[in-house]
Amino acid sequence: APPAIGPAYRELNCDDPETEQAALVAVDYINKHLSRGYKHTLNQIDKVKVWPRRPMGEVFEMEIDTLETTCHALDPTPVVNCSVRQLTQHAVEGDCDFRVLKQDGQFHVLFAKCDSSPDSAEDVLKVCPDCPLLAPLNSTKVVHAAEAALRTFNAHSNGSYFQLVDVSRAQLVPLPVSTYVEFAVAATDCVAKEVTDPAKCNLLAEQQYGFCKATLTEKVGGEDVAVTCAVFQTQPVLPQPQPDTNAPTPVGASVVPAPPPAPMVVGPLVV
Amino acid sequence: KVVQPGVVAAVSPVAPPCPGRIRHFKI
Repeated sequence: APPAIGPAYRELNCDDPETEQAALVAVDYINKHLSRGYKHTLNQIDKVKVWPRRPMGEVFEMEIDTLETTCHALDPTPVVNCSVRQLTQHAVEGDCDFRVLKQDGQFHVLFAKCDSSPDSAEDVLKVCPDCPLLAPLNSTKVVHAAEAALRTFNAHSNGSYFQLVDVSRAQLVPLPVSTYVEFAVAATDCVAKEVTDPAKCNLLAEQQYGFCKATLTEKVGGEDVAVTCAVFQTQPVLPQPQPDTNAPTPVGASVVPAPPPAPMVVGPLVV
Repeated sequence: KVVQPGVVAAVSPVAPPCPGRIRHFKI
């Protein structure tokens, strides 16, 4: 008999329901393990190979393209309800490599590696010549805008004092000269109206996060700040199964507790 | 008369369509 020819792996259509199921488990995995930036949604499955695994099961080796949504990583909204960041808002894509084990009909992520990159300035300006581009998050203007916005929010808040967690997106707008920022915040054990030394405030044991959008407009002799924050329901600390210890977490990500199964957004609180 | 033995052509598998569909837009 002729020796078996052909690949040792099973070839599967990238749009096969089984491939798609594995890809969705993979994208869900990265979203549950993000603590900064934005949730991503599946855009395209680039490649898939299905390897037999001993003693049982199969491993899906996949390359996946994702797109950034408008939901912050700490936002408990299910990604299915999140909008994809549009080209005019300077979209961001993710390139991911995954290995997903399928055993007894269940998918389990063994390995995940993702890199994200914004669309090129040329491409954004091609579809929208006047759209502001993403700005570096550590630029002086961006940091100042986020800090001024949070100060404004806390000054008008009747509840907890909120600390900055991370600035997740920023754009410098030419006309009127302004800085648009989006950032995550966390509640502390201080009361906003009574804070004298913010350094003495501690994050709540039952972490409560919020997400703010703000515009700082430069004026002659001053600046205007408009900020809107949505405070999310508190997130209980839950133990979570981990993948292979050799598997890296997605770039720019660290492990955080799983969001609650029934998310609810409190707010938004508008200043 | 010497003839070559018949060679059974290996059935080449049809390459699976990858990459898959774009769900939103490509950047």
